[in-house]
Amino acid sequence: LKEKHKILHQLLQNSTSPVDL
Amino acid sequence: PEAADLRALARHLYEAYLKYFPLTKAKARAILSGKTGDNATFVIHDMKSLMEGEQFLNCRQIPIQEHHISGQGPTNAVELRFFHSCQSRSAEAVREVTEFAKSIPGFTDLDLNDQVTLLKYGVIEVLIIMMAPLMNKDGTLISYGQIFMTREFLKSLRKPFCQMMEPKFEFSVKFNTLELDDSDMALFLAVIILSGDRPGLLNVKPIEQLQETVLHALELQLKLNHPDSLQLFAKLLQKMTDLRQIVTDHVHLLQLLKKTEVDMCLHPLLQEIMKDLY
Repeated sequence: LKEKHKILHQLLQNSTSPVDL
Repeated sequence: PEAADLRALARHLYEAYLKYFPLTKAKARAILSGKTGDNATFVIHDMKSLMEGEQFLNCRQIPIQEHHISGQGPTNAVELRFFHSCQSRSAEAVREVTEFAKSIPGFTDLDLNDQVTLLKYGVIEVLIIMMAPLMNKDGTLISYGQIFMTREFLKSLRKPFCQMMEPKFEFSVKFNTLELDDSDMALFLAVIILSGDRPGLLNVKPIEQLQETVLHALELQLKLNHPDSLQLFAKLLQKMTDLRQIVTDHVHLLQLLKKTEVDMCLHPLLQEIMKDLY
């Protein structure tokens, strides 16, 4: 599941700034 | 749990809500009722005002889409261009909802796969609930409250774009009669996120336990904040059923768009969420 949802996974693991999106 | 603990949880979630969601219901209602003291809200009511209003819109787009769209005639491209700026804002909103979810006590201790599943299935429901405070029967605030777009204009777009927002207006107008405030909304959003019946969850029990605590906090909050509103808690829970149908229809519309619009390219984050969803 994590593999198929890399961005969601990344958002959960880090604080992603708006620029990264 | 003790009432004091439930109140502390309500306060904590309200603070997180204020931290991560820039346009609160209080602010949106002030703008909609003209009580902000300025007349800065730009109204989009036709194609001309849409073109004029585009500079206000969050227009960060994937370059390849920009290239594709600029090759089209302006009348055909305008819906797609607007749709792309909606997608950018939605992706940003997903990030805000994720940060809010992470602030729910116990959420980040859940299995990481389950955190992904809860967000995948919960985030569109949360976004639709969060649209309600921005809407009235005549239109909706967009672009962080800088623009008011009329319902009639959205209905006038070509098919299937014209079908996207009308169900949300119908839902929101009814939802707004419950008169929740931002502190109620914070708890309700947490309840939605912590739904133990999402497909593919690995470990349901801790999710249900977390949800039960937030449900207690919501019930107490509504009793204290709306003492005269009978059955508000039950009415609110009923909305969760309506919400699932709206999301299912929304996803089907997006799938239709993907098939019919050659130049439509879904934002990668939204693609992840939509894939294999319902």
